[in-house]
Amino acid sequence: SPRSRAHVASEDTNSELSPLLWLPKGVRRGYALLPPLLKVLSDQEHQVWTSEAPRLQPDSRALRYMKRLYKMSATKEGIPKANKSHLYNTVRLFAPCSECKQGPRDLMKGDIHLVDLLFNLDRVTGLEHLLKSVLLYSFDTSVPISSSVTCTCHLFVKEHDFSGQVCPSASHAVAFSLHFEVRKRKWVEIDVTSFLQPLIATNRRNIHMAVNFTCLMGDPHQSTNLENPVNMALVPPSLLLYLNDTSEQAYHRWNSLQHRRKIPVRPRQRNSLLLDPSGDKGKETSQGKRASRRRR
Amino acid sequence: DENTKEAPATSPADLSEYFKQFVFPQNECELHNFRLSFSQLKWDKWIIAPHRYSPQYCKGDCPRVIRHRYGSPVHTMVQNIIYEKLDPSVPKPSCVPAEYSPLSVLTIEPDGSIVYKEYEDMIATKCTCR
Repeated sequence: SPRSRAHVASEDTNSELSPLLWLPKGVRRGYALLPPLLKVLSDQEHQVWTSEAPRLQPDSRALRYMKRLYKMSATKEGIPKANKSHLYNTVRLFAPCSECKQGPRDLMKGDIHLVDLLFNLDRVTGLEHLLKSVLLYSFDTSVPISSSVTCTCHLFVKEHDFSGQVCPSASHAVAFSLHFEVRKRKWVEIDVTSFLQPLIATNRRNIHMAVNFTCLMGDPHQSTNLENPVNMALVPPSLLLYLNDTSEQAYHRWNSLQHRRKIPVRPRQRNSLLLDPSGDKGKETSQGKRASRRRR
Repeated sequence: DENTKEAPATSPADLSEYFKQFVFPQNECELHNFRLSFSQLKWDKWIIAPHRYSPQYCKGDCPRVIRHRYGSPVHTMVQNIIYEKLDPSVPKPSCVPAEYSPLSVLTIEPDGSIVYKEYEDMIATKCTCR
């Protein structure tokens, strides 16, 4: 399995490098920058590194999304921006790695868009703690512009039961409904933090779920009737994990902020845990307004 | 006391000689710019951003009498005394980074997933002697 391979590789690397350059015991190979830094430092490894097996290439849409997130989170020089609204120092985007064909037993009555997804989270290390998880849909814009769309998303987490079935059966489910203007969005993020938290907290390496995502034209709030379903050419969603890496190599924003701040820290109400990658500026809550007015 | 014996008590010209030993070195310890691109290391296949990285570095001589100018601890002076008076095999204080700033890196993992991570201490921003 990929996991055992990575493990073996790290042992190999250690045995070939001079002991001075060995990874400290217990440090997993998952720190993207460390292994190549160590390899470049021991010259004889350099050729080996360049000839390593090619990496799987991510989807261009996913790359575009993460480049945008990078621009929002870091300056041109690559230094993390000092805005205080986000706690994460790691964001991982996973594409689903396989889809199961649906058996008759699995289809729910009336579901036509049930997609089965498997995410492999091997790259998440033990020191990366989950803050938020999002299912990320990208839209192609073939839907008529300036239309209002209402979507509902049914999410089923699947557990492997040992009845020998290749695809596991559904275990527990949750339904989301959201409404947005297609004109503005290329991406739709569905916050599934509370839903996936128990799974990820138990260090589950594979998350298996089925998603039913259907969209109708119109806006239920403005009493327009929801009309015929919108045929959205949907790419299966990616899974976005916002994490706080507590390892030494990771940047700990709060440490450096506290270090710089001379006046004692006053507890302040934070109105949002995380930077909103889609670019919406956080709306200041009335409490926030009052606090800033009082400060003024 | 030995030194004071040397100090000329009368002519100003000799005084300037005497104080010259406390003047800071011409190429004193300071931060130098250094900028690299990940393509030079052939890493641009998997490091998506940033394209360029300026780690900087510290270089220069450390003066004998060091105090607050470099924010050096008192130990630095003691090390100089050990080097000069007791054991020349003990190295003189070196010009090293004193403060860093972090760096955000966007990389493609071997399994094709994408990771944004903020790394601590990746860009030297200040130098010291110690």
